[in-house]
Amino acid sequence: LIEVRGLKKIYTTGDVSVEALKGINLSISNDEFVAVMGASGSGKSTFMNILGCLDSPTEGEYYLEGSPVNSFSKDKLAEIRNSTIGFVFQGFNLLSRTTALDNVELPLLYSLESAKSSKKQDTKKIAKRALENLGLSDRIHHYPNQLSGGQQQRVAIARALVSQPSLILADEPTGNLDSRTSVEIMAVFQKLNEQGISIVLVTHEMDIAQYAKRIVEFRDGHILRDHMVPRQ
Amino acid sequence: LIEVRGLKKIYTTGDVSVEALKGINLSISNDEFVAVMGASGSGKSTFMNILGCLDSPTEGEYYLEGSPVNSFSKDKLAEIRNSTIGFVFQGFNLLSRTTALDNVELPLLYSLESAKSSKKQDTKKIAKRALENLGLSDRIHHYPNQLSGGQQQRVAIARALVSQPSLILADEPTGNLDSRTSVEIMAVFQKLNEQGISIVLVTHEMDIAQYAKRIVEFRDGHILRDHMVPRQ
Ligand SMILES: Nc1ncnc2c1ncn2[C@@H]1O[C@H](COP(=O)(O)OP(=O)(O)OP(=O)(O)O)[C@@H](O)[C@H]1O
Ligand SMILES: Nc1ncnc2c1ncn2[C@@H]1O[C@H](COP(=O)(O)OP(=O)(O)OP(=O)(O)O)[C@@H](O)[C@H]1O
Ligand SMILES: [Mg+2]
Ligand SMILES: [Mg+2]
Repeated sequence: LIEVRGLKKIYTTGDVSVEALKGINLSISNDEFVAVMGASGSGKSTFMNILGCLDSPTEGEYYLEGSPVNSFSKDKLAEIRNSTIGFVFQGFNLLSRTTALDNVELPLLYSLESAKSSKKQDTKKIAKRALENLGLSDRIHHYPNQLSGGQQQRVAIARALVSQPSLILADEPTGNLDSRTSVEIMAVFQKLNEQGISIVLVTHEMDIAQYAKRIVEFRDGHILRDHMVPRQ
Repeated sequence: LIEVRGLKKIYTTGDVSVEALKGINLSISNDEFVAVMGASGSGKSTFMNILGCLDSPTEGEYYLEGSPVNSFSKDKLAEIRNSTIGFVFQGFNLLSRTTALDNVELPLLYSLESAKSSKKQDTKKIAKRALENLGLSDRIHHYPNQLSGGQQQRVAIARALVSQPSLILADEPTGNLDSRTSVEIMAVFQKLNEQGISIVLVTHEMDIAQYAKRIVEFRDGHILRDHMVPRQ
């Protein structure tokens, strides 16, 4: 599903360069559930942004489902970002002037234009259900600044799941959630993975990483360790 | 130090009301180190915003150092927010068009105007040191969007500490930090508490709460439990 070779990312600020990724080699097959861990600033989000086709590497190759991503057209990339991949951002990235319901509906409107599934009137229903599944049925018309941190995070998760992507990239999806809600979210992810959806999840909490089947540890732009999680 | 009685907070959105706090009674003395826990949406940040004089209750009283906060002048409130209290926001609240160094310097510039300590040329030095203490010496000229999630969080923490406040209110200060950095941050908080600084810290991680001396548990706008942490 995912193949990266010699992935490098260098950010240049004025005359200062930061080498966020220093040569990542990694393969992730279909149905995998991978946890990505590592120190703050070790390159996890940079890696996720490249996997999610939201940013491109300075060097190296990224193959998604066998095809080189740098060969994809603008349309193909947009379709991947909105339908194939569900992305939960570390900072939520909700539109502040848009209600929870409309934020979650967005990926569906894109697929609508690209003549994928559901009719227009269904998209609001589908978005509503996604929010209900995350315990937000009585917050659907709230704006992000009218939601608690954990509620904003759950809206971001609902948005990532709503178009039933085949790959979920979640960057610290439980950072703002209490233990009980975190366990509920991880149960949702586990169920989706059992149904065949591939998941790559960044977390700094070992309890959360234990839900995955494999842990990849980043350190200073490199992969330090890559091992299977012993079955519980 | 802190005395709240019958604290209520109701948010009204259109014709819908949300009762975020339903009558909080709580006392916190000097030198205390209190962890606030509870489910997502249970009222923790709302409570912290009122304690931090960033918002006012719909009902009830809040006494800070014996005086009723609702009697404070605008200037007194501004001084409290910038010098007396160091606030770490759940969402960081960094100014996006401002470098890490300048973000951290802000509270000092306020005290400067109010003819408190340090001369102008020192404020940049003091801010620089605060960032160095949190391992960000090589990021001081970066803008927030050029920083990782955990680095942004550390800038927010540096800003809260820079004016040497007597009370620190930290809302999920380790949510985006790896375990090692979290432990370092908690060690800083413990050291400050031993020096007499009072700390109220919201967290959803029990490991983090264990650093505190007392745990107050919120549920649905109420205080469910309030107990001391057994000495380790
Ligand atoms: N500005 C607002 N307008 C309307 N409702 C609000 C507003 N701010 C918060 N709320 C609601 O008040 C309740 C309490 O919010 P609060 O942010 O205090 O929760 P919290 O305990 O900090 O949650 P979390 O752990 O998710 O950060 C939530 O249900 C939230 O939806
Ligand atoms: N736009 C940018 N410009 C300059 N440097 C950047 C930029 N984005 C990230 N960096 C730097 O690249 C490094 C890796 O950042 P990244 O966000 O990938 O780390 P991370 O592992 O996700 O960290 P965290 O756990 O704190 O979220 C960091 O040192 C950061 O300062
Ligand atoms: Mg990150
Ligand atoms: Mg909160």
